[in-house]
Formats: sequence, structure tokens, C-alpha cells
Amino acid sequence: MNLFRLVADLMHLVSIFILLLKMQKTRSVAGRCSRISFKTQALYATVFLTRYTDLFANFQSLYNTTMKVFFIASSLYIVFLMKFKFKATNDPRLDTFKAQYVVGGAAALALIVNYAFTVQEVLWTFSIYLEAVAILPQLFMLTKTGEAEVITTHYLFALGTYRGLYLVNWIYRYWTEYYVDWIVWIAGAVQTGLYCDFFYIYFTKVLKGAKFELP
Amino acid sequence: ESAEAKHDEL
Repeated sequence: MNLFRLVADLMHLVSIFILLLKMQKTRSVAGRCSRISFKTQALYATVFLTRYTDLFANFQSLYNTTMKVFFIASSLYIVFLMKFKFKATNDPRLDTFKAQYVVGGAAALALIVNYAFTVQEVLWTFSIYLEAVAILPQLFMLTKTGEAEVITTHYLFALGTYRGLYLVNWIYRYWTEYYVDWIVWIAGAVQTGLYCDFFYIYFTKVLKGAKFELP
Repeated sequence: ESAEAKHDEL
């Protein structure tokens, strides 16, 4: 564990708390222009469920296990809230990204490009590929509505920072322990790349007090 | 080292 990875994981936690806070505060997932994509949240729940199949078999540390349990539980809780508790305020007409294609693409790629052709490894690889593109329905929704509530942008910023710090962590680990993981690196670079446009607008507008609005 | 063992990141 190094500082970059620790802060990255904490930013990931922060992003989930921001999302839960927003949902509880507005009692809905669809404020006037602050919509949260159900598809993205469902994809994240799928990511955690398929990645942490080693939860009981492979004990790394109390930290590792606690985080895994938290990510699985919180993602399922968010999906539950959106599907049942706040269903009426969730507008599927804006959540139109074709998620089945990225799920299919990630599954196909996981079957072809993996470290070992075992059920657990293919599921793990699938989760890595799927996480890389899981934010797309949310970004697509943002593009469609053209603007976002500040708290939604903070959520995306926390998520993007978590991904960016993982890149730094990999460089650090490469130099300090000769850690190499091409599947995770390439998927992670793609995932972080998806946030570039968002980061640009976040820094140039939201942090200067302006509303998040697409040009 | 098995492939499973090296997945130490979240």
C-alpha cells in the first residue's frame, strides 16, 4: 500500500458517500438537472460482484476485505434505492446509453484477453474492462441534459480523481516493486481518459463558481 | 505465483 493508492481508495469512498448524500438529501435521483444514471450504478454493482468473487477465498488484509464488502454493499444499496425507493423520480428516457453493448464487449474481450482461462479470472478481467466504461451512461446523460448540479459534478470529480491516482500508484509500484499488470493498466488508462473532458469543464467552470454547463 | 494471488488492488 502506498499513499497514492490509499488516497485513491478514499476518494472512491468519498464519491460513494457524495452520491448517497445527494440521493438522501434530494430524496430522489432526478433533481431538476442532476440526474444520476441508473445504468452506470447497475454496471458498478456488476463490476464489484464479478471482481470480488475471491472475497472469502483470498484474504489479503482487513482493509482489503472491509473495502470489498463496502463496495459490494453500497453499490447494491444504491441500485436498490434507484430501482425501488426512488423509482418514480428516475427518468429512463434520459438514461439511453446502450449499456448492453459495453457489457457484451467487456465479456467478449475478457474471454479473449485474460491472464488465465478460469471462471474466476475471466470474471475478474470482465470486471476490469467493464469498470473502464461503466461511467459512459452517466457521461452520456450529462451530455444529453447539457448541465449538471454541483453535487453531481463533485461525485464525478471524486471518481475521476480516484482513477487518476491509480495511474500514479501504478507508476510508483512499477519503480518500487516492479509491479506489472497490463490488463489493469490499459483499462485504467482508458477509464481515466474518459474523464478528460469532464475535468476540463469542472476546473474551468465549477471550481470558479459557475454552473456545470456544456458549451 | 498464481494469477489470483496478485490481484491485491481494489
